Amino acid sequence: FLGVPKIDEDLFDDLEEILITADLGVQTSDDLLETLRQKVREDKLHTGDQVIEALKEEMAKLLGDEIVPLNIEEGRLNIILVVGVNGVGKTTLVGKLANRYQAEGYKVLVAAADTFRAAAIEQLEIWCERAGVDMIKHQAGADPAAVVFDTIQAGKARGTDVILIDTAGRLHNKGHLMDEMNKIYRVIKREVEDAPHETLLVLDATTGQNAVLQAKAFDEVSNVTALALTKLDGTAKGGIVIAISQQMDIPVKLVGLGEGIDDLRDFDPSVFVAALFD
Amino acid sequence: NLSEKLQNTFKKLRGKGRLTENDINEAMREVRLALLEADVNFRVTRDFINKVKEKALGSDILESLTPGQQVVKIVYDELVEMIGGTQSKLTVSSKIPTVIMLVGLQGAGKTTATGKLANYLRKSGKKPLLVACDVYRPAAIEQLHVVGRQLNIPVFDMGQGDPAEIALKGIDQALSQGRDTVLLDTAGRLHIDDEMMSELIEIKEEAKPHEILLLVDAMTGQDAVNVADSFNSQIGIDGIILTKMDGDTRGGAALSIKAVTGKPIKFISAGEKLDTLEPFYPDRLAQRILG
Ligand SMILES: Nc1nc2c(ncn2[C@@H]2O[C@H](COP(=O)(O)OP(=O)(O)OP(=O)(O)O)[C@@H](O)[C@H]2O)c(=O)[nH]1
Ligand SMILES: Nc1nc2c(ncn2[C@@H]2O[C@H](COP(=O)(O)OP(=O)(O)OP(=O)(O)O)[C@@H](O)[C@H]2O)c(=O)[nH]1
Ligand SMILES: [Mg+2]
Ligand SMILES: [Mg+2]
Repeated sequence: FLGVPKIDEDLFDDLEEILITADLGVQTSDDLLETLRQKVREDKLHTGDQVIEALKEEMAKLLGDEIVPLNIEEGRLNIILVVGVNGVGKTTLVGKLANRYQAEGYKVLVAAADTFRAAAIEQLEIWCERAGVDMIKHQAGADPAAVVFDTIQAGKARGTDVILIDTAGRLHNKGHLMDEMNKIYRVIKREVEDAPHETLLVLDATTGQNAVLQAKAFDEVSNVTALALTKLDGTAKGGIVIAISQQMDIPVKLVGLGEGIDDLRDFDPSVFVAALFD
Repeated sequence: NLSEKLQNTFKKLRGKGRLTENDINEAMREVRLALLEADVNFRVTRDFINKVKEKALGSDILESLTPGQQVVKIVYDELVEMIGGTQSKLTVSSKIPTVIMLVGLQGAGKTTATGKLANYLRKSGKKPLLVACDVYRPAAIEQLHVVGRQLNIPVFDMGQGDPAEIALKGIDQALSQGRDTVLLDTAGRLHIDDEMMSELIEIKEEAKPHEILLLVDAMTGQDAVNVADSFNSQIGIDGIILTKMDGDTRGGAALSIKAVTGKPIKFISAGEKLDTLEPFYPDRLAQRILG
């Protein structure tokens, strides 16, 4: 289908199918295609290939065009809060990040703030052992904000560089759970200046339009600063992040490409966009 | 919502007198938008719209005083029919134990559903045994034990052994303990992971489950058809459980999956607690998808 010489409605129909099937959603897809039609009208694009290249550029533009690092600085206690709905890959991501920062020479401490789900603490403990980092936990059923508070105090005392906070999965339409998240967020804000330096919303690449609602709701209670897109090793394209980028100014910073500790990549917009056309 | 949008569409068209096929196309655009926004698959939506348009044109809609309402009814009825009837019946084997295998992508809700299903079966007089066939995920076995403890339902595990062997030993255990239903919790896996799908085929061949249930997260987008179609063609599924329906996702993936596999949605999981498994009602899901 690439190498198509002429620009006609068939081309635009095919592109619409690619975009919608990639979970960009109707609105974002329509906006992108309209931008292309405009360029065609202004005689700026003459072949199907040029239209496709222009489409990729427009998408990369929406995604911010460059790799953005996590907000980690030397010489301070950095706090990364990991949030998201159930089962998206938060605990696994915390394990991967702990491993990465440990390997880069940072002193890492993990907060086991999912005190609710069956064996959540045990699961995280195994990841911390694999990464070679310490973990602060309370008993199951404890107040997650208390775990966070204790971890921050321990971090200050030990000269920790990076604290990673794993939280319980929660659906964003559950008011009491989002209140709990807001409480955790405020504890962090109060205890450390400029913290959390990163509130990472984890999104499952298989998720459809609901991801936009997730981003808005979590942003409201915990000031989301970056997105992590997991399970991109499946067949889902994760295009919903383009829709989110269009509506909110939140960069995608990380990608999960598997269940192993090293299956973590920095988000590269052009690589991501190219993959939408595979 | 769709009803209101269609009322508006037809209100604008009203002044022109008789409705034409083009006017119906206008209404179909609204329906298409609603379905795509609800995560119904692109091609499933296209086929659905074609069917509905045909029905609309075949009806007396062009003469109707309330075309908007009529279109909504045609769409709703077609949706309910496509999604399928209420069939929460699980296969029960005449020779115990009945073996039920839960499969699906990572994080879909299998381990939790294993407990929920066991709880549900116990309420109807069954004696379930949970079997831990996920030997990969950190603390997966412990998670199933916690679930079993919370329900006071026995759990069988053999640590990180061979899942097919664990399933067989679990079935032996059920027989020796007088348990009549075995629930196999399997590891989350990708449909494109050949090694893991081979493992699933092996578990199936050894344990010979009477019921294979595919767990699908209700917020799954366009990829739902790929996953369901692949699992169904590789191991064959008997039914689907839609999870996390206590969220606010519209759940269009359900329609896509039913349309592509023809397999019934048997249960809805709507909560994290172990008593939140419900039978599936197609009319409620139809309402939800239409928003
Ligand atoms: N294929 C694949 N699987 C992943 C990825 N990230 C996580 N997983 C798997 O997804 C499942 C859920 O991961 P968790 O880390 O437990 O997810 P979570 O968000 O912490 O879940 P809750 O705490 O229950 O809300 C596990 O089976 C992980 O191994 C990924 O990038 N690719
Ligand atoms: N709100 C809600 N959460 C659910 C539901 N079903 C499962 N969960 C949650 O979703 C997350 C994942 O559930 P699991 O049972 O661990 O999923 P899984 O399919 O076994 O995951 P893997 O074994 O890693 O593939 C947990 O946080 C569960 O509590 C549901 O119906 N509603
Ligand atoms: Mg977790
Ligand atoms: Mg599991």
